[in-house]
Parts: sequence; C-alpha cells; structure tokens
Amino acid sequence: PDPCYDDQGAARRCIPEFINAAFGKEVMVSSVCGRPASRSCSVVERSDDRPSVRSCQICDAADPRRAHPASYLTDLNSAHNLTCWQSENLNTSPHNVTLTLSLGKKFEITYVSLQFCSPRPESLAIYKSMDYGKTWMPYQFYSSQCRRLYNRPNKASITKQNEQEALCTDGHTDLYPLSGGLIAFSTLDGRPSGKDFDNSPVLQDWVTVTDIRVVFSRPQLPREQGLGAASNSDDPMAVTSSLPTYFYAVGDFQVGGRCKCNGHGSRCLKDKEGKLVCDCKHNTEGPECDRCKPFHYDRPWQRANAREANECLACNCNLHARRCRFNMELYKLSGRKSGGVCMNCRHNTAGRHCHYCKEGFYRDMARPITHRRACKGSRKSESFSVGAAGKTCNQTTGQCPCKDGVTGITCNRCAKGYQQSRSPVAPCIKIP
Amino acid sequence: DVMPTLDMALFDWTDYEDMKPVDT
Repeated sequence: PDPCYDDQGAARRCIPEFINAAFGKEVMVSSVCGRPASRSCSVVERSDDRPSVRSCQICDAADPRRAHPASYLTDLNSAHNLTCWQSENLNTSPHNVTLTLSLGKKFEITYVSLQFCSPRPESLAIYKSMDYGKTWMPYQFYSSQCRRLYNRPNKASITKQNEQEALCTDGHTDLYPLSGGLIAFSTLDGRPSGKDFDNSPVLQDWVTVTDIRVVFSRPQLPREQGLGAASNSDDPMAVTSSLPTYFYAVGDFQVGGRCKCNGHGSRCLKDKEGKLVCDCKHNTEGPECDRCKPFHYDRPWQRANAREANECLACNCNLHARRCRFNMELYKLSGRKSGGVCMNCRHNTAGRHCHYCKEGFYRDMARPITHRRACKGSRKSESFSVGAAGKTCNQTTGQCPCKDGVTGITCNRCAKGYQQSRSPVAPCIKIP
Repeated sequence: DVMPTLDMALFDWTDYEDMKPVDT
C-alpha cells in the first residue's frame, strides 16, 4: 500500500523514513593526516582505576592499515571497529579545520552529531546551507568563550523571536572524556514552535538543509604535556617532542533527518542524472514536491500536514483544455475552494471551466458538456446567417435570436402566418 | 404545423453574397 493514500484512495500526508543522511556520503575535509606520514600521540583513559596511558600511532595515507581518511567519518561504525578520520598535526591556534558534507538534496534534519576519537574541540561551529553550498548561515556554536569566539552570548534563552537563530553554548566543550566524546546538536531542542512544527514555516525553514559544515575553531589546550599531542618531527618514527601540537579526530559524523518532500512523498530516489529527488505524489512535482503538476492549479500548492493532505487538484475544464492557471482572486471568492482558470478552451467552448459555448455556437443538450461536440456550430448552418438576428444564442437552450417572422431553435423556419421571401435580409414576410 | 425549413436556393443573393451561408 502507498503510504501517501488511505484505504479509500484519499490523499494523506506521507514522509520518508528517518535516516542518517550523512551515511556513506563524501565529506570534504580541509586537513587529513598521513601526507607525509606522521606520528601522533594521545592519552587513553582506562575504565578501571588504573592511570591513563599515552599511546602513539603512525598516520600514513599510503598504508590502508594506518590511514585515517575522510571516508571514515561516514562509514559503518561498530563498537569493535571505530574508524576515525584524523587531521594533520597542528601547532597554531586558531587554525580552522573544516568538514563539509553535501547531502545532495534538501533534507529536514533533526540532529547533527560528531563522535570524537580525539578530545573534543574547545570551540566548534556548525553552519548550514540551503542552496547547495552557495551561501552559508550559522547553525550552532559550542565554546567555553562564546562571546570572544563567536560574538554570541552563552546559553541565550530561546524565544519565538530568535528560535531560527544560531545559539552558542559552553556545553559539550569539556576536555573529558579524552576520547569518544560526543557533540550532538538537536535542531528543534528548546525551540518554542517545535511543538507546533506543522504550523511553523519558520522552523520548517530552520531544519531545511542541503549541506552541513563543521568548523573546529580551537582545540582543548593541553593541561599536561602530551595530551592529544603529536610529534613535530618530519620523521614519523621520531620520539614525541614536547611541543604542544594537536590534532582533531572524529569517528562518526551523523546528520539525522528525512528527505524533504513537504508531506507529498514517502521516499527519495535517484533520477536519470543520479540526483536525489522525491518520489512525488498528490499531483505534485519538483525535487521536494514543491509545486503542482501542470494542469493541477485549482488551488495553490501547500505543504501536507497531519490534518490535511493539501493535494494539488486538477482544473475543471470539462475535457476541453489542457492548460490552466491559478487566479487567487477567484480562489478567495470561491471560499478558498477553486481558483483554476482554463486556457485555450477547445471544441468551441468558452468560460473559466470551458463550460459554455463560445459566441456563434450553441449547446447541444443531447450531449454532456464534456463531449467534444457539446457545442454545435450554427455559423455554418444554412439558416443561421440568414434567419438569426445575432450570433449569440442562449447557452442553455441553444435558442438563437431570430429575425422578424423567423422561428426555430436555429432560426431556420418561417413562423406561422409568414412565408419565405426572396430577400435574405428579410427571409420571412407576412402572408398578405 | 411544422413549417418547412428555409430554402437557400430561393433567395436572391445578388446584393448579399457576404451573407450567403458557406455550406450552400
């Protein structure tokens, strides 16, 4: 069964399944270790009371067993095999390291999370793009010094006025755990309109993204030598120096959400060009089912919600037109029911719904209005141009206005007491 | 009584060619 329609075939809201939209996607990173091979050390905490130990590793991009490429950010992770992307060894701060993920389509996302293999950064910014990376806007900041780093107050209260603005918090910026720390940004958490998401275009916009960018702005400054420190030597085998170099390492980069189809699609598929698009229903089309299909403009496009599917409706043109346009004024006048206006009515029909016969033609009541010969031509009939006083016949009865002494629905006979003359100007004259 | 339909052939079209039905 199609989730976009109920048992009776009526349209209902449908949404794609919730996924980790980052999974398997390529992440562009501004820094990766192993070119050339380098040595880095970190402090490993133990679960028991034993003291932490310092562990050093070689990162070598040329050796798959020792490489830490960007693909490890979004690959399959298991508890026994946490693969981590790792930056180069860095020794200056600030030194931004950037991860950029393109989702390839608009998604409505619920969270962005990062699981670290290194200590979490002391300052981190998340940005989003809604136009495939052309423009970026702040999404969330984490820092122990919000004002200084990002010029925002720490933990500002969220109101209806600022719920679509990026906020800053000093949460998630603790040094510990040294490894395995998480940063998770929940896009709707604490947003007042989140409870009424269906009716909040502001938050619907807020959760819409095509790309996510994470910028590590500043590392945890080591309190003791060797904490997250790396070798500063060109020789990867050299003994760790005491310089406070650092690196970032992330094992899992997730973006949780749903492919955005505005309630008119239950899945996303790849099109002929390999682009991800919604499988649109409810007479909608577009990558996000964001417009009505041609000829389905009887009411304006609307997002589906829990109460109303808001499917696009075909214009009523009685099978006499293939195109129509939407007229807001007519829509309002109809009590927000119908605003479609048919264009280029054929079969000699006219009117907003091609529902009456155009001038010079009359309605054949023996046929339904949807019949292609519902409007009979009288212009060519023998009598019409002679017996009729005008070209406009009654749209309902088909009765044309007749000249004096002429009768019949198409004015093709002389009335009682009249006889045909030789003059087409006065075809019937009174019998003397 | 049903009157006969107008007979186009009986009209004198000399001065009214433009009024003449196309299918006559």
